[in-house]
Amino acid sequence: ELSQEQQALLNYIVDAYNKHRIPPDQAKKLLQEQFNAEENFQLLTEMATSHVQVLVEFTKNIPGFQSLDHEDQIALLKGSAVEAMFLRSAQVFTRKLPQGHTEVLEDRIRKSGISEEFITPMFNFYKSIGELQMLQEEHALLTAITILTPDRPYVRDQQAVEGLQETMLEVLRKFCKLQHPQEAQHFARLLGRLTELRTLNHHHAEMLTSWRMS
Amino acid sequence: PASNLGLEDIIRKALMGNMED
Repeated sequence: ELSQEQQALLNYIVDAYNKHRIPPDQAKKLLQEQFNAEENFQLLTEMATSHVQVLVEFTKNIPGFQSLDHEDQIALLKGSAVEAMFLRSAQVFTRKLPQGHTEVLEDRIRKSGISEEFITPMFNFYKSIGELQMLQEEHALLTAITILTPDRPYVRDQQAVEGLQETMLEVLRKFCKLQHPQEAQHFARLLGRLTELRTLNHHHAEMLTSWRMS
Repeated sequence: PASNLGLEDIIRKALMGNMED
């Protein structure tokens, strides 16, 4: 069972996750029809920017994060922003969107000048996330766990970060046991997505350079 | 606009909590 304290932590994280999201009017822009590659590039850049802002607001609510060394806070956010962005955007592709919206989004990304070699791993990731039928608590916790990754570049007090991550992992482990009693591997599969995210992180860096050049 | 700031600048600004301006 989740202890009272763990349950309170989970509720708090999920509230923060739901409260800090991309403003609906901006998200709606993604679904309008008539953009060309240049405008798609601009739109996706704006979306990425506001996603980073949303991520920081969410992260401020992770208990203990703000008591970390200030530069470590920046190193953690800088190191995890891309992964958190893919994790969150995966949710968009797996939530039951009204008819056709997913296709419009996918089409927009395919037609924004990003080369195929980066698009395929991205949509494979979205598919593998979709197969897990993740609950919002799992999305919120996995995002927090991704951000609290101790071995990001430039993080000095790795032990402090590890302590916070351990707490989150324990809550997620218990939550998975409670919510997916018949699926013993569910927790392990969720953590497996984190490794997949790291390869996406690497792809993303290359994708940006090639995108800028084209 | 924020979108042509570097990633670290956006993070520092947001952490400082003055994203409104």
